[in-house]
Amino acid sequence: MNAFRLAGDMTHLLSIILLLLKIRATKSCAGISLKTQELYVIVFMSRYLDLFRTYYSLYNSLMKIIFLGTSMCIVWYMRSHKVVRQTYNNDEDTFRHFFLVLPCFVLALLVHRNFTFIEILWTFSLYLESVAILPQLVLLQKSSNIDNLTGTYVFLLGAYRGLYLFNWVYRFFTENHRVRWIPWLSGLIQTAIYTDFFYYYIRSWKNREKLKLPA
Amino acid sequence: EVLHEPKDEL
Repeated sequence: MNAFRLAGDMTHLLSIILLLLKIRATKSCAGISLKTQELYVIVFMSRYLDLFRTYYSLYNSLMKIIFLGTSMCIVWYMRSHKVVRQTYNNDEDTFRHFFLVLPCFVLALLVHRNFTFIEILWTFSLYLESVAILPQLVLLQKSSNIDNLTGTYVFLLGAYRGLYLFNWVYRFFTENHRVRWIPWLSGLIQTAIYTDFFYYYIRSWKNREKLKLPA
Repeated sequence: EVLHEPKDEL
């Protein structure tokens, strides 16, 4: 495993830890999109189906279990925890899952490498992950008060796939793999969606201002 | 040549 990949995974892990920390410490999920979190549960469930079928490494299996467990834990907090759920921005988190899940599933049925159950779900998970942040970004645009933890959470979540792009470039030149259009393009689109957010996040950090996204 | 895509990533 190269440094980009490890940095990407650690960034991803850190973003989740930060979100759980925010929820547990402040007993609030204000500014967090339940839609995005639920999409992540779908992403992880469809991608990590191979968890009990193919063994890669202890690291790989552990990380998959952590991502599955924490994503479900976050959704549980937002939906069922009696204090946390009252802080959820129900009225502003209006993006519909359906409009992302259905097109991604149809696309996975049309564009994939092999027509097998596992492969279609794996492809679907990559397509869905690339757009899963959209409800969160829409919610942030509507929020006038984005707290630091939420801003940094989204930043780390975006940076993770960006680091994977470097990892893919590195692997392409150092390993004997073929061109992998599906993860590469999905990852590129995923990172591109964050571009605007990155710009405003870094600007607010440099100027020591509160983060605010233009509507 | 590797026949299948490596799915060793997360």
